Amino acid sequence: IFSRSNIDDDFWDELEEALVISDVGVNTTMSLIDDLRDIVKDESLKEPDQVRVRMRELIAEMLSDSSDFDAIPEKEPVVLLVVGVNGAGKTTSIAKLVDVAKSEGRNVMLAAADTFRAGAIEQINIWGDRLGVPVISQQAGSDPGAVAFDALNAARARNVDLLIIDTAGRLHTTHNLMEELRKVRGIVEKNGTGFTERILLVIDGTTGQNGLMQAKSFTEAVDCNGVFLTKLDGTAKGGVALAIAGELGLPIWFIGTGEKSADMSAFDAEAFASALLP
Amino acid sequence: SLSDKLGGVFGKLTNSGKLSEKDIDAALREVRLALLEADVDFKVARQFVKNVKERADGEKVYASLTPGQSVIRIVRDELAQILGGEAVEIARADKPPSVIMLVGLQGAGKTTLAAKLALWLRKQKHPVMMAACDLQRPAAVDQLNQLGKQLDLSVYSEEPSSSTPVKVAKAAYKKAADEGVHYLILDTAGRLAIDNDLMGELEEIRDATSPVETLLVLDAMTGQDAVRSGGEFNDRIGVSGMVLTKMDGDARGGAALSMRSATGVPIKFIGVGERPDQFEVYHPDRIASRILG
Ligand SMILES: Nc1nc2c(ncn2[C@@H]2O[C@H](COP(=O)(O)OP(=O)(O)OP(=O)(O)O)[C@@H](O)[C@H]2O)c(=O)[nH]1
Ligand SMILES: Nc1nc2c(ncn2[C@@H]2O[C@H](COP(=O)(O)OP(=O)(O)OP(=O)(O)O)[C@@H](O)[C@H]2O)c(=O)[nH]1
Ligand SMILES: [Mg+2]
Ligand SMILES: [Mg+2]
Repeated sequence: IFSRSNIDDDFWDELEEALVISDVGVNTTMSLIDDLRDIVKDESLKEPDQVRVRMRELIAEMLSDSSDFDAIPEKEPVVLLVVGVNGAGKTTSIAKLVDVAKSEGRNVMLAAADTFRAGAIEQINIWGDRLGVPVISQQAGSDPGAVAFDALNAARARNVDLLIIDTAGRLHTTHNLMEELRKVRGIVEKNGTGFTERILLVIDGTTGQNGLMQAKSFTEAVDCNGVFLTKLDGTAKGGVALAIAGELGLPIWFIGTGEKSADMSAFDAEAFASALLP
Repeated sequence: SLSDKLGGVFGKLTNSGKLSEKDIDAALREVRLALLEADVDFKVARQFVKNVKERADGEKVYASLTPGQSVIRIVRDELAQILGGEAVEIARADKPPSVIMLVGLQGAGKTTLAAKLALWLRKQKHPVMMAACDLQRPAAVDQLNQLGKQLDLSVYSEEPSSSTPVKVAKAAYKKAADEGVHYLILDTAGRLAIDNDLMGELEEIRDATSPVETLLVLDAMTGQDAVRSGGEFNDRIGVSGMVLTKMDGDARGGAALSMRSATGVPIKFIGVGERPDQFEVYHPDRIASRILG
């Protein structure tokens, strides 16, 4: 009657390894494995494949956004403030969102509020040009809050459906830059009448456990609503998304899969779970 | 921190000073978890702990009166062995210019580093030139040209729509040679290690300019993908050194330990900010203490 279970120590070790090498992190991995061990007992699972399938379900559940909070609401004008650490992919992700929004017939406008980095304004201007959307900008070195303020007025005047504000990359540990970001967000809040505000956090999919620190700090500073997880077209699995969703309840909205404006998709929890644990 | 965790593991024991195999294993488990939390590669962490265990057994740590401190010391030594090493040198070519090629994943900090490196070399009285070989990212050429202008550093670039990265590299080399430039720094486009065509392009640039240094630019916050990608860059084009960027943040930097352990490539510099002067020659103990927490 007693078939020797193939769910042995080796099995659990392999499962732990699969999750950790995908950047799920030790804490999240251990808590998932604990839950799964209980499930194996309660449901008397005997086959490794069955357990793997259940793990994928647990992961998908963790990542499913149970809120009916729309990422980018359809029937109302939206101002989207895009934030995140240096090089995460903010400017490029904005181009991708413009691509989708335009295909949905929305009237889109961009604000070049990264007034600091060399070539930043030129970079977003090229995207605006390629995608056929206006970019509000001032000269390099100007106050990002002033650009945001200008853009909101221009967007209202031109009946824009979606205004996306690009900001400079910054590390969440650099106090004065996080203060600057709070200020820009404050300006958006005060002057965003007529617009529904959304704060999008861009996280590089190759990031390790620091991704959770980023999500915590940026959310604490400017109340991020959702995440755009980039660079998943490489070999990184983006497992830090689990801790971000699990510990902070911050939903993953979009994923980036390349450098062109078409290279993104809406986040699919099941697909992500299967890619994490094939 | 790891010392606190090990203190916790050994603190529960009586003062008999006699530890069991189980106690040492509990301590080693804490070391492994600490490494994984610091983004150290899974396999590198496992091997590291094996080495620590061997030394702990060999040194009879189980008989020590302060086993926690002994384990910490062994861990620190093992880290120092992997991370430490030769002093930083930038290689010199037999005849100038010496070419330094910067490579790495998208957004790691290559273009910013080009200016930092150029500034550092000029401070040492070397005539330098940077070449804008990223023709793909929107305004990448503008970015490098602006940095050059800000610092009064010479930049060689061509119109992206009518050139190729290899052409730019060759032309820059010729101009640098004609002008007696000591160091030519090639900024390249970020790329995936698994992109066969783009890795081929890098090989072409390398073959055309024979760099004395090919520096892999690695973001300090990189997770488990570090060795997967970095190892592939090394296998395909050969990497002579690494630069760890964004070390002014709070990423633990385990990726550096992983790459160093897995490929032997030395860490030469670190980036500690966005400004061109926020650039330092690497010191092994910096990463060791970050990983230990
Ligand atoms: N492969 C890949 N590359 C990406 C993706 N998203 C962005 N990139 C690349 O990552 C690099 C950085 O992208 P940016 O959009 O400039 O990043 P950023 O966050 O705006 O950077 P800063 O403004 O400097 O902080 C560029 O080379 C992009 O092409 C992605 O999904 N996949
Ligand atoms: N805080 C901090 N930011 C850095 C550091 N190095 C680079 N950056 C920032 O990181 C972002 C990306 O830098 P880039 O130099 O554009 O990166 P890249 O590797 O050339 O990017 P691609 O060409 O798109 O692959 C920019 O916002 C830089 O200012 C660093 O050491 N610290
Ligand atoms: Mg940007
Ligand atoms: Mg670049």
